[in-house]
Amino acid sequence: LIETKQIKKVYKMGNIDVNALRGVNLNIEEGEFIAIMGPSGSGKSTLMHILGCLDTPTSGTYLFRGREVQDLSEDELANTRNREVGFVFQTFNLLPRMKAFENVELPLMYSGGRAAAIRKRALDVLERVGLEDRVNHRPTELSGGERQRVAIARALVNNPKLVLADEPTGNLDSKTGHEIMELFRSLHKEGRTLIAVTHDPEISEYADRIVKIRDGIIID
Amino acid sequence: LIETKQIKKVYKMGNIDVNALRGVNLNIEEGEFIAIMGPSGSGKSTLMHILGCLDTPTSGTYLFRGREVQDLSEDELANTRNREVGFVFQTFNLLPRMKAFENVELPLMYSGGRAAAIRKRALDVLERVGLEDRVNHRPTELSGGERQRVAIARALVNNPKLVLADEPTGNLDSKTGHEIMELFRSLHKEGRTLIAVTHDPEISEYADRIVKIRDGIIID
Ligand SMILES: Nc1ncnc2c1ncn2[C@@H]1O[C@H](COP(=O)(O)OP(=O)(O)OP(=O)(O)O)[C@@H](O)[C@H]1O
Ligand SMILES: Nc1ncnc2c1ncn2[C@@H]1O[C@H](COP(=O)(O)OP(=O)(O)OP(=O)(O)O)[C@@H](O)[C@H]1O
Ligand SMILES: [Mg+2]
Ligand SMILES: [Mg+2]
Repeated sequence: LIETKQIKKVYKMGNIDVNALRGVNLNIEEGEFIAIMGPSGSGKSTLMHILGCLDTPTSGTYLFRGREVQDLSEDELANTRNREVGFVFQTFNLLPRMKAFENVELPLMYSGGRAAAIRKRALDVLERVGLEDRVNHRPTELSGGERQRVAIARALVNNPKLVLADEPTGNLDSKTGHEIMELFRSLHKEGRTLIAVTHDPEISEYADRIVKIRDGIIID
Repeated sequence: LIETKQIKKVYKMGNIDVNALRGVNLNIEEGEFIAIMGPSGSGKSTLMHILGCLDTPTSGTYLFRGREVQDLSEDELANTRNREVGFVFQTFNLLPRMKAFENVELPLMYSGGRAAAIRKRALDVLERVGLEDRVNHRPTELSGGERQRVAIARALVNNPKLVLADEPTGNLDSKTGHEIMELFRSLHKEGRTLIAVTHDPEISEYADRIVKIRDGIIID
């Protein structure tokens, strides 16, 4: 499904270069559950944004289903992002003026569809993350772990084949984190591909394999 | 140092009342290291904001050093917040247009003092959290765990007697989280009082005691 060769990402800050990724080679089969682990600042979120077609590498190649992502048209990219990939951001990225269910409905608005069906789907997935009593709260009216779960729900609402989750249980107590793990496990059993940046041992122990990153390269 | 009686916090949303805290009684001695644990949405951050004088309860009393916080003048409250309390927010609350060192200098600006001394103090505490190479980055140019550490540095820059940390290692890998724990341990040995909301067993195991919250009340 995913094949990257020598992915580099350089951030230029005045006369300083920050080498966030220094040549990442990654092969991920469809249906795998991968845990990405590594120190703070080692390049995990940068890599996830590139894998999710939300950012482009400075150099290197990224084949998604055998096609070079950097050659895709704007339409094809947008389609991949909206239909194929569900992204849980480390900082949630919820829209502050929208209620929880409106935030979760948003990805469904692009594919057309009846409003009632969209509403039902959003409420169903919010229930799956335990937020049925919080659907009308805006992000500022939610706890940290509740915002995290809205972000997870939004990533799943479009039934994506590839789920990219950047530290999905960082703000959750162990019981709620376990429930999210169970949700990911059932998604995996349905045949989806999951890539989770995590330092949660429960997630890394369930994963098919662990990819370790340090200083912008994969080690081991 | 801290004594609360029957603290309640009710959020009104239209015709619905959200009872975030339903009568919290807490006694904390100076020099204690307390871990607060509980499920997502149970009221931990709400309680922390009240303890840090950043929010007021709907009812109940809060004595800080024997004085009712709700009777303090605006000046006395501001003084307590700036000089006595260091608060690490669960969502960091960094100013996006300021560099890391400028964010950390901010609490020192209120107490007057030479610019050179303020700069040095900010850089010292950023070094203590491992960010000496990131001091000129703005929050959007930092990883999640780096932002969390800037928030920690900013909370400590004023040498507060009371440190309130709301999930301070949620975005950190185990090694970096351990370094933060060691920093908290040394602060504690210096005689400071620390209250940390956490689901990190390393922090809860070091704590003098664990306060458990569920549905807005303390249990056990
Ligand atoms: N402004 C608000 N209006 C309405 N409800 C709110 C508001 N702020 C918080 N809440 C609700 O109050 C409850 C307690 O929130 P709080 O942030 O204290 O939880 P928490 O224990 O810190 O959770 P977490 O571990 O997920 O951070 C939550 O269920 C939340 O939805
Ligand atoms: N826009 C930017 N400009 C400059 N440097 C950046 C920028 N964005 C990220 N960085 C740097 O790139 C490095 C990698 O960042 P990244 O967010 O990928 O780390 P991470 O592994 O996800 O860390 P964490 O576990 O703390 O979330 C960090 O050291 C960060 O400071
Ligand atoms: Mg990250
Ligand atoms: Mg909280």
